[in-house]
Amino acid sequence: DNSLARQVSSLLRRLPAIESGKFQDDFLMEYNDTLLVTYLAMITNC
Amino acid sequence: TDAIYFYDEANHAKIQQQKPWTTDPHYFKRVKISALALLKMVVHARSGGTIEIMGLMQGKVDGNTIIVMDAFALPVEGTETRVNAQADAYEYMVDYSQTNKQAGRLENVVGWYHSHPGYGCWLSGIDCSTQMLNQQFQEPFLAVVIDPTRTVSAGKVEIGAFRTYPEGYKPPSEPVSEYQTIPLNKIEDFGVHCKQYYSLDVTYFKSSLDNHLLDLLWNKYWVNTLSSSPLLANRDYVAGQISDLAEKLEQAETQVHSRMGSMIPSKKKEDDSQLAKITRDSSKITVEQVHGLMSQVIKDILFNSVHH
Amino acid sequence: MDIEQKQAELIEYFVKQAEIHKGLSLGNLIVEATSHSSLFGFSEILSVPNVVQLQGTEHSVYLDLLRLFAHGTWSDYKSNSGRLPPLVPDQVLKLKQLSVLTLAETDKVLPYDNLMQELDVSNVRELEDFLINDCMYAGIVRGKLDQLRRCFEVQFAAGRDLRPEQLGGMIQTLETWLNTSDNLLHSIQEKIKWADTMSELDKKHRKEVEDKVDDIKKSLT
Repeated sequence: DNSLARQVSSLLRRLPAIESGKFQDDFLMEYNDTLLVTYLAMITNC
Repeated sequence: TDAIYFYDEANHAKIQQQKPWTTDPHYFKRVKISALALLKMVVHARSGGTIEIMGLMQGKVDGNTIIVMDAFALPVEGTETRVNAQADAYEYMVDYSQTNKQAGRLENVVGWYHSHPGYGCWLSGIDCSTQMLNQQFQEPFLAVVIDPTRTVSAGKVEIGAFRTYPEGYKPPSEPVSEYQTIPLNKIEDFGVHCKQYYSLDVTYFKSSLDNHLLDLLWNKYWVNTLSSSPLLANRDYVAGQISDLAEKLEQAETQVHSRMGSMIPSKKKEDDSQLAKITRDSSKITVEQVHGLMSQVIKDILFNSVHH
Repeated sequence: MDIEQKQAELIEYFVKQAEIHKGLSLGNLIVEATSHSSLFGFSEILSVPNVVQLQGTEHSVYLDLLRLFAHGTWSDYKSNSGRLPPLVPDQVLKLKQLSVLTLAETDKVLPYDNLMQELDVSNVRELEDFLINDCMYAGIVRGKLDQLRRCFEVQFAAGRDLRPEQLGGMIQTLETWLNTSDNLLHSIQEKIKWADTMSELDKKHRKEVEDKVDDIKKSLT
């Protein structure tokens, strides 16, 4: 099915959805912030 | 599914005549809200930002269920800081209701809604007195509270529907309602009045047209869901929650210290329960954050790790 | 994928026409198909037996032309223009549109300089008009023009006809994606199991502590 093949090809071309150094930095910053909040919550619990 | 949208005037007149709610303060048990009314109320509440907004709901009664068909905003600002902001809008409400009837909308006003941005769905002192007044002169009347801030952070509509008891009525012991975090600056108001009202079960309904329109929006909904992140959208709200938590901790700490100094035996139980609440609040905050992070990690693995 | 829905009827029409035409009239049909403003997929027409039989005849240039529109670019045409029929303006426009899709296959950010060189466009204004009017409005691409960085950020690009050698890569990517999703699912299930186990342990521990408290209270009384 040529139409389906064209659609799959178009979809796969969108991968990876986002890939840049800045995104990676933001992503890891959010990650660390959340881990820190979790750590604070554990300290509060204790 | 669309039969609910038909207005039965005779049935309405009969119920108005019987007034079953006068003999049973707990008569109304359920609320059904239309998708249209819900969307309008949530969008209106979101538009207010951190300011409380207020509006009215139109609908009808079916047995012990109040059915909310539509809602409209009132041109008033702030509710918690003023006594019964509704008073400013009486003229507007009368005009609106009359014009509605002329336009063929037969439903009456069945209640009011207002927002509690960031501090949960319950009735404060002013809310209780406003609702009791409404239940004296405008029955059947319902109070709905929406928290737009928590709606965003929880990813589902934070909404509560309430009815107050008559003055002096002693309600039967209520089942413990779901725990919710109350900010320090509201905690007094929350505790004092919670015996004066009860909450009703809220369900929603939509018409076949609503179904069709929502189906058409399905793709857009998914794109928005996948491309948004609670970690980013709720930064201010989470920061506010954590600072509220810090205040509560300090308050608990001073109480513990002051108790230690004096001879009065410490109300250990109360401090415990207060500290227990604080730890629950902090766990709740971090669980929401971890959920947000988990969805980010899952999306990153699914959509960013495969290379064409 | 509304571009595919839009052109589905057109493809069906031209396939049916190709099945009943031969020789020069089939050649004219190919010119008509490659000039049509809403048609961007040509594999179906290429696989019609009458079209394949053009190979080796005096009209095989039209088969080459159709292959060019299925997989080629404007640069390919320029380097082979001697062996191909001259293009009418509509065909030139379409081949340039298809060239943008080919460029978007490898990169998500297309610098203006590359685009201008690839499409024989002399200035930015002309390039942006082409991208907006003839690509975005046609629905074959969606994206953002970044004037400051002089580039076109592609968010969506319609798929071109697949060259035979591309199929393997596509299947490979889909398999990788499937494995990634499966692994993710398994690790989520493992995490859920781990969380359940930990909460059981936590409950047990809490129970033990409470029992101990009760014992001590009893021994005190």
